[in-house]
Amino acid sequence: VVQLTQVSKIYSPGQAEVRALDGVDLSIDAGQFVVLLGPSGCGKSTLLNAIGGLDSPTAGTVVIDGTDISSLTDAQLTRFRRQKIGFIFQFFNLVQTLSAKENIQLAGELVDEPRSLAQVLKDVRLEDRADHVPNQLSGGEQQRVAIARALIKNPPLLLCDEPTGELDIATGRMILSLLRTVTRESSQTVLLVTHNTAIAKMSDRVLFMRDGRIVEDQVNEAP
Amino acid sequence: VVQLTQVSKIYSPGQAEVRALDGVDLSIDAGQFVVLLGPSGCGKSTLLNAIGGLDSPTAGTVVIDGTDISSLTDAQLTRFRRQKIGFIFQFFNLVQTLSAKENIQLAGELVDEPRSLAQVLKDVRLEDRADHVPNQLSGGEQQRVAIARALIKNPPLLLCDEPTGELDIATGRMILSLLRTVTRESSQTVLLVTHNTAIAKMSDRVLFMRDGRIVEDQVNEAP
Ligand SMILES: Nc1ncnc2c1ncn2[C@@H]1O[C@H](COP(=O)(O)OP(=O)(O)OP(=O)(O)O)[C@@H](O)[C@H]1O
Ligand SMILES: Nc1ncnc2c1ncn2[C@@H]1O[C@H](COP(=O)(O)OP(=O)(O)OP(=O)(O)O)[C@@H](O)[C@H]1O
Ligand SMILES: [Mg+2]
Ligand SMILES: [Mg+2]
Repeated sequence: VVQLTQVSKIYSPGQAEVRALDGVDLSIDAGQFVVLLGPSGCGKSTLLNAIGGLDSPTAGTVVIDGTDISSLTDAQLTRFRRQKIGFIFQFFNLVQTLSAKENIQLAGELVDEPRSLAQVLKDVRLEDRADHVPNQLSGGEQQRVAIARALIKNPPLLLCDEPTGELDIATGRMILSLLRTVTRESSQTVLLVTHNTAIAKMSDRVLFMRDGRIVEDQVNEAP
Repeated sequence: VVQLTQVSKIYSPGQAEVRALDGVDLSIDAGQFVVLLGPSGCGKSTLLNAIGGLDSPTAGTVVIDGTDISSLTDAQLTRFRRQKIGFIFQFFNLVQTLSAKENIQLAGELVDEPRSLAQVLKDVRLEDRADHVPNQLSGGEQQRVAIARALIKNPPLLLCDEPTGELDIATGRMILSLLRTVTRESSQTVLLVTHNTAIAKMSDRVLFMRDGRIVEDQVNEAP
């Protein structure tokens, strides 16, 4: 499903050069639930953005479902991303003028077979906040809208960037087991960045990143 | 230093009423390091905003250092807040067009005796990212800019809203012990919202919130 070969991303603000990704090789099989850990600034979000086609790498190739995404036109890439990839951003990216329900519905309309809106609202425990716009929601509630927005699309590939950063321990655990169950039922492939080491135990594989490289790759025998 | 009496905050978006704060009584002595825990949506950020004078409560009084902040004019409240209160927001609120260094410097210029810019940059480990603007920083790096911006002011009262939500375990622990040490040296009063229960053990007092009320208040004998 996901095949990265020598992917690098190099920024040069001023004189100094930042190697956010430094020759990453990675392949992820269909249906795997993979967790990505690493210190702040090591390149996790940059990697997710490269896989999701949101940012083009400086070097290397990204192949999703057999398609080299750098060969797509902008219009093709947008359609590919809408259909195939669900994204939970680190800072949510909610539409500020739409309610929680409308933010989620908008995502569901992008695909042919979305999940039910009522069900995903219930899954993330936001039924009684459905009509609130983002600035009428707490930090954790906004994060849960972002999670529901990705889930409703029922995408083959789900990329999650610290989906429980604003949640208390109990709510975080509830959300992580929801992601685990829902994606297993419809055999979705998941790459999830987290600092919550408890989830690493629930995953199929755990990757460790440091300074733009994947330095460890552990398979969990019995998640 | 902080004295709240029957503070409530009630929103009424549409028909339903949300009691974000529901009659909160709270007093915090000078130099105390107090941690605030509670599930997502229970009113933690609303409480911090009420104490920091960023949002006026529907009922009740907020007294800081003997001053009832609802009696201040807008201009007086702004000056009071700049001088007396440091704030680490849940979503950082960085100035997007300024570099990390400039964001921090701006805060230091608000007070008479700021800490050294070079020192706070070193404290949060961002010396080599000082010239990056927010969109050239990772999530955790932006959070650390927000932390340095509050620290440089050396404020008598420091309000922190989940200051380690975007940080990995190790960086989070480093930041929390920095906050603990720095505020103890200059006997600052701290109210810190967190989901990181390890810090609760390092604090003087732990408050638990639920549905807009403080339901537990535990003193740590030997933090
Ligand atoms: N402008 C608003 N209008 C209506 N309801 C609001 C508004 N702002 C906040 N709320 C509600 O008030 C409650 C308390 O919000 P608050 O942001 O204080 O929660 P919190 O404890 O900080 O949660 P989190 O841990 O998720 O950040 C939430 O349920 C939220 O939906
Ligand atoms: N536009 C940019 N210009 C220069 N450097 C950048 C830019 N964007 C990101 N960086 C740098 O690239 C590195 C990797 O950033 P990335 O956002 O991938 O980190 P991360 O692992 O997601 O960290 P966090 O856990 O803090 O979110 C960081 O050190 C950051 O400063
Ligand atoms: Mg990140
Ligand atoms: Mg909050």
